[in-house]
Amino acid sequence: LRKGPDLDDEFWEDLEDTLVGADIGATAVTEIVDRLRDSAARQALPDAAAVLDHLAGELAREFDSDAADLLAEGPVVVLVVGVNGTGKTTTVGKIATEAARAGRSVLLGSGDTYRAAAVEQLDIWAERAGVPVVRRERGADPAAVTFDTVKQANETRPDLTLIDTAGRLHTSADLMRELQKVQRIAKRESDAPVRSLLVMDATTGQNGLSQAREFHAALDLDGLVLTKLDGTAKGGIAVAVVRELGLPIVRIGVGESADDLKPFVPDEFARALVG
Amino acid sequence: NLSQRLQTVFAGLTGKGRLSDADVDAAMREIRLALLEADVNFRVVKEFVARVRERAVGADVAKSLTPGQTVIRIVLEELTELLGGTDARLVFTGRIPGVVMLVGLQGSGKTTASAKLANLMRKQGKRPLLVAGDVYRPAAIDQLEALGRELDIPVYRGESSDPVEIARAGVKEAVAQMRDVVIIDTAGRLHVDEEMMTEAARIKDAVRPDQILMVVDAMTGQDAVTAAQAFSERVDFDAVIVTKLDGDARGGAALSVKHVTGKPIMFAGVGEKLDALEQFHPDRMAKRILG
Ligand SMILES: Nc1nc2c(ncn2[C@@H]2O[C@H](COP(=O)(O)OP(=O)(O)OP(=O)(O)O)[C@@H](O)[C@H]2O)c(=O)[nH]1
Ligand SMILES: Nc1nc2c(ncn2[C@@H]2O[C@H](COP(=O)(O)OP(=O)(O)OP(=O)(O)O)[C@@H](O)[C@H]2O)c(=O)[nH]1
Ligand SMILES: [Mg+2]
Ligand SMILES: [Mg+2]
Repeated sequence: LRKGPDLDDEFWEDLEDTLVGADIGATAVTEIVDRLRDSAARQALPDAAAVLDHLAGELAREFDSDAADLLAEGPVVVLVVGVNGTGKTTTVGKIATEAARAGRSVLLGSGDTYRAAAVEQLDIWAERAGVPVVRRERGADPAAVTFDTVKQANETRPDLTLIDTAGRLHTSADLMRELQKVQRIAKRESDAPVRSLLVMDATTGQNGLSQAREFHAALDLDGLVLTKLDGTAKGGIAVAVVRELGLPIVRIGVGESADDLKPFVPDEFARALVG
Repeated sequence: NLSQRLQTVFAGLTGKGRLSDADVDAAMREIRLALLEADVNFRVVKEFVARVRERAVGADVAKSLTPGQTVIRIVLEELTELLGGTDARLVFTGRIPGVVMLVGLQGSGKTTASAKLANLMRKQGKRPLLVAGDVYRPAAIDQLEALGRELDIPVYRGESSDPVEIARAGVKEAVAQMRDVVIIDTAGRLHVDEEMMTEAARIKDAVRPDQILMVVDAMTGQDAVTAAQAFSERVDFDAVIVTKLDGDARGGAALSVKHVTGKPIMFAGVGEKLDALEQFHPDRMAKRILG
């Protein structure tokens, strides 16, 4: 994107391309750029740099930077959900590590009783973070693991309980029902409040909006985590999701190690989107 | 959907004669939007729409079709052609064992696809050996071993912590166990991770696979092109497996990857079970992309 002085047609087209290329979505991009051209004219923005600054500011404002950190509101039980492969288990491990380092007590629930070696994978993260994990054998009812985890949390009262769940497509009615049952059991049995966190992959395109809508309709989500922002994808789909559902982005994932979890900073995120 | 939108665009036409530039402009806008909504890369969309425009302007509106139907047919034909022929198959040189290597971004479905391929090959009369080349992800090797046990297909895990060495040893093991095809699962990696891309190239050089398959998640957005181009340059994969097509992602990434790298799409992953692998059908994918 040329940052030179001219706000000519080529500049506006290039800007549309940049935003579409960031997965913000063609229709949203047209609205955003139309409004921006209008602002640029009315405010007599002098050059491309000024326009991009203004845009980054507008985009950053879509995100609520004053949202309380739901991971720090302890004691709290957090269900970690999302479609297959987005980084849920890894994110649970990272959050557990962050909380443990901050001196908070953590309990993990190995709620993915379906996928091969899912329990083993979370075991390794639990060990790395130095936190206990509740589990059952592969094939057990995830509601049973949830029940066990919440029972233990009620007894030991950790600041943060994280329940990992199996990846599932939002289009599978059975699997979404299973997740609702997990949430229902957790809320029924838990003394601490139960929150739901959707983990989304930053490389996801427009289907991410459909995912977020369905998970939100099923569970009434409390927050999002956007992973794999260490790649080249900008995660613009989060703009569409937050515009529509108004959820806070609680953390971002920027790598595969325990330390690769960062707070979500709207200004930084918006800057990266406008390139 | 696109058909309905095009009907609206052409509502004023009398349905005979040729399509004018103005008629086509409005139609091209709708097609562009539909493809972007389906996650086709914006550069690929520009080229594609230019191609469709050429065919649409002056297109004879056939007596039996409405103008909207004429344009849709052009779009479907062009999409199907771009998505490639239906004959993309695994090709082995005849060297024993044959070697297949899977690569791709994190979480795309490689380990699952490795097992699915092994399952398919055994049904085709081969004796596959799975090789656990991911030494990084916690319990990745356990995952592949569990899948192997489920299928009753052997999995080689090696003693080394170097995936290049594991791949080499895996091929030797296949010879020793008289397995005739080796399927190497590798770790998910970012195309911008220099070290990991070099590792992938080194695994390739060490075992000279007959086929390298890039595994791409159907819900990937605009970034699919950047990643695929980089993998094509560094690893020169032969074909693509698109996964998670059992969901409702339109899958435009498939078109982008095919168009930009020229590599055929060989298989479609359509579920988590180990028999959920299908031959890729370009005509079905074209309809899906158009919504
Ligand atoms: N580069 C990068 N990779 C990540 C990030 N988060 C997770 N991953 C990787 O993504 C892959 C999938 O992570 P998982 O934690 O297994 O994902 P999941 O959502 O639990 O997957 P399922 O349980 O199978 O649905 C792994 O290779 C992780 O290391 C991230 O922020 N950056
Ligand atoms: N619904 C559906 N899920 C799939 C498909 N292919 C893989 N999965 C799921 O996607 C998730 C990730 O699959 P993996 O095979 O672990 O992915 P991977 O590419 O090996 O991941 P990394 O090794 O961490 O990069 C798992 O939950 C799989 O069950 C598919 O075609 N459909
Ligand atoms: Mg998981
Ligand atoms: Mg894997």
